[in-house]
Amino acid sequence: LDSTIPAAKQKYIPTSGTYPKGFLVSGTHVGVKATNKSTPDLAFLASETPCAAAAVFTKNKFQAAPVTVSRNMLKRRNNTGVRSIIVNSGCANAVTGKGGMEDAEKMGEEADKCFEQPQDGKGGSSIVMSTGVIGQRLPIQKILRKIPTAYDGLGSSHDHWLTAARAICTTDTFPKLLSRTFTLPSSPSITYSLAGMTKGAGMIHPNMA
Amino acid sequence: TLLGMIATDAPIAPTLLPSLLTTAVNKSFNSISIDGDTSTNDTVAVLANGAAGGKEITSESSEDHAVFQETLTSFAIDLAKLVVRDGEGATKFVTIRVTEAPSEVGARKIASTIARSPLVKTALYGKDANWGRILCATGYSQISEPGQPINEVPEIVPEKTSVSFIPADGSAELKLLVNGEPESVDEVRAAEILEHEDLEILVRLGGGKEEAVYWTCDYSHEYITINGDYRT
Repeated sequence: LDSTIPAAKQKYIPTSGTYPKGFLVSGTHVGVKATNKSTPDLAFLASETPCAAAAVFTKNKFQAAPVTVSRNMLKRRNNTGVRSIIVNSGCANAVTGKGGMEDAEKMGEEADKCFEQPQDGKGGSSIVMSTGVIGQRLPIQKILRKIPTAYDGLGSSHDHWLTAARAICTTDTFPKLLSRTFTLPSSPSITYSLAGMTKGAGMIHPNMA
Repeated sequence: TLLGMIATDAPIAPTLLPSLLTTAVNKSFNSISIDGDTSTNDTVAVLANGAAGGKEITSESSEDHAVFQETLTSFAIDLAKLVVRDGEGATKFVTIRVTEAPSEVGARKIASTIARSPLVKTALYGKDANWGRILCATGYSQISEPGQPINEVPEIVPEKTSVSFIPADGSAELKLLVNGEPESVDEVRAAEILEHEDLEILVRLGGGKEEAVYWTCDYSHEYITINGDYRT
């Protein structure tokens, strides 16, 4: 386990997991914050096939650009045909005006380019998220250059999931990753999986819809 | 900021996924508070690709839907709790349960208000069984409703309100206030309970059958240090 993680928190980090079929993830170092020389700060979660998707977003009136871009994408697609989630940490791309909106759109478009998905007239198919400091523009070229690297690094192992969970962290002291299996009454012989990662340590009183 | 991503290989109809997620998030991520600030970026997304096969869930009234809802909600609660465990500078993980309420909405407002009270949170950091601050937060929790004087709040009847600490080790609850009357608190026992990282604060309103749960943490010096240093 990572020695930078406080001893009291090590118990919350899984050492293995059971992850859902057809999903691939990665965590890649971009250096969104200039001081970050090696820690992964770009997470990519992709499905091998188009998915159903849904999201809830902050009700804060000053919604960050990726919130607006992602909500519009899901609405346009009627929650269908989604391929990936691309997330950067280190910069929230919030209160960044029209330029910030363009940056968030470019992140989604670059992620979309990784998939050979026929155009269906509904536009992009990637959810975009950002977290970090408010009021600064993303170093968008650095991020765009690394999205193909993030795609090449996709995998389904526990280490891939844990690295992705680490890549979304800001002031978090440990990556937050869980997985679980379950069955459904109509198909008792099939074992389904759920996997999830989350981040957050401060500015936390969510009110999402 | 809170971000969350959930992926499943179960087959869920796209039309059902938004309500499944909303229900799960209301009981989980929308029921936590670290510092009372709502971010500009909070987002939780769920993806379902159906790769494991089986029959697609297409009806809200199906048994599969109910099972998946329960699974997703409990999974989201576990994820949300991890966020609270990593609250900036936190030394305590606190469950706030408001029960015997006439409405769930009222119970949620009270739980949320206690969860964001700086004085409750600093008392928890100081290992102080300060039920007065808990009661104070309970009492003003509805004032924010425009045009509602405090004496018209139906959820809170001081003479019926009770506050207890529920120890994390499964031992007996410590009653601090019963039906509006303060108990003679065993300070040694209170100190023992507050030594644990985990604690539950139970507020019984004595006026109904609804309940709500919030998860929060304490405020420590470290919170100020971290956020005095974090630059925009």
